[in-house]
Amino acid sequence: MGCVLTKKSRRPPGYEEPTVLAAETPFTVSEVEALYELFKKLSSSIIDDGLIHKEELQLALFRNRNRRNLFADRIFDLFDVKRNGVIEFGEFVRSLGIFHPNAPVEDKIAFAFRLYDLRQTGFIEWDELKEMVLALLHESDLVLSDDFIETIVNKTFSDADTKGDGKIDLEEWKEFVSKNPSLIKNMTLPYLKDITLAFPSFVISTEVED
Amino acid sequence: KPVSMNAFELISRAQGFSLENLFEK
Repeated sequence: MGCVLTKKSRRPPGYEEPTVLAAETPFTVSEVEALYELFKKLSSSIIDDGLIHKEELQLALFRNRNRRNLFADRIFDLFDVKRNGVIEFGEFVRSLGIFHPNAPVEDKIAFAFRLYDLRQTGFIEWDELKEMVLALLHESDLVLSDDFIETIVNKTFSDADTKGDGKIDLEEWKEFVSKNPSLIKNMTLPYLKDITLAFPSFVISTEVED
Repeated sequence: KPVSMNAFELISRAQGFSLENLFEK
């Protein structure tokens, strides 16, 4: 008996049909298929199992698999919706959908809140904000005095923590972003609109019409 | 000297806090 390896059987665990993902995200079917090309590349960079491991995400973001980064850790945790230690294709597409230029702003605001709520308490706390500032300074090899960093964090809290309870809740965050819309600029990746140009190989193999 | 810098603004602008590198070839 022969063994026929069909295209379907080669799909990794967690693979979801592009038509399903396109219906639930701002992406078209073609764009989801192009994202699959990107996903395949990322998910085979260290362990070729069709799943993105944390080291693979770090490698893609920083060209270094061993360099721990606060942002990469948070992104990984938020993308890993099932919390099983890997990012599956469906999780990858749904999460990236939030970064699409056409995604609802409310989704971007909520995602940024969860990103900055480092310990997932439902609040952005003073020490979390300071930790993020320290992380970005470390990232950029910038040195600022602790006093200066705390002044910046204090000032930000005095503007954003309108209830004055020492922590920023989602409601305060939404209000703060509405006054400072540039804060969610990093929640939009214009590149996602051109994803089919970046990964054109799918055009030859695409099975579904948009 | 008043500080007008916003900590979230700093974070959101930081290169290391961006997903853009995912798309670099």
